[in-house]
Amino acid sequence: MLELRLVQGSLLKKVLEAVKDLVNDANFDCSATGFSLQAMDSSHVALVALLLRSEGFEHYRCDRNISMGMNLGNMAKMLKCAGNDDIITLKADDGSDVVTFMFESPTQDKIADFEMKLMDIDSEHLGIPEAEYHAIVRMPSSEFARICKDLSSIGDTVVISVTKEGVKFSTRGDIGTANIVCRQNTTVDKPEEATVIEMNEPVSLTFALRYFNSFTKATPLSNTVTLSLSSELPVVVEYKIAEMGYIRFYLAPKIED
Amino acid sequence: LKSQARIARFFRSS
Repeated sequence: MLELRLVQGSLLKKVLEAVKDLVNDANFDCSATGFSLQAMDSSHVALVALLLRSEGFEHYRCDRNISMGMNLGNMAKMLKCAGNDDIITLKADDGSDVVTFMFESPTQDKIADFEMKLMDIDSEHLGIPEAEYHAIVRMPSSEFARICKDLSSIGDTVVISVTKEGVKFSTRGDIGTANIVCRQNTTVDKPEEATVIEMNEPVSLTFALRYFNSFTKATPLSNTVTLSLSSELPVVVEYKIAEMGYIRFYLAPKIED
Repeated sequence: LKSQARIARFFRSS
């Protein structure tokens, strides 16, 4: 028996909007730790890892570890039917091939349940080792989204370089080149508006921009985003989900042939 | 020239 009640149902709606274009089908894993997902995009270049910790749910019942295969496009369609202020409850019986999403309006005057078929998904689970990153950049998520969108109108790839001067995003295309440098800026009114750069070693990596633009669909989940970079390692683009956990996107770099 | 690496190059199957 599985029963997860999330008072801030809009979080789950936002999570689905953030991942549905990157991944078609995925297994959601439910354990005492929380509700999680790990999945690769169809070209196996990017990986998404989601964790919503059990403590973040108002009610969390998961009698045994369970993995539920879902089509994320279909799940997003169902969650779009929930209001932004609705409480969302996920329910599944042991051995069942369906999951139920229950939506309750805040005043309890409207209660809806949507039942969705589960699917068997044979997915590869990857172990992600702890890594020491050469550089970690925290910046406003809206600023990062703006940079990715702007650069993708010029080129297809971005070079991210971190030096003591700041973090530089560069691209080139048929019409020309673009460089955007963000300097560390901690003298702002609100902490979420700061750009903070922790650098152990300078690092420069090249990535396909279209994946970054996909990751920025998670912008409504967090005011800030963290980029963790190391030479020859996938970049980690992390959006923290307040009080609950995170959504992390890993993107493999382009490497020398 | 750079080519696109896949994620499994860095993380092992668990």
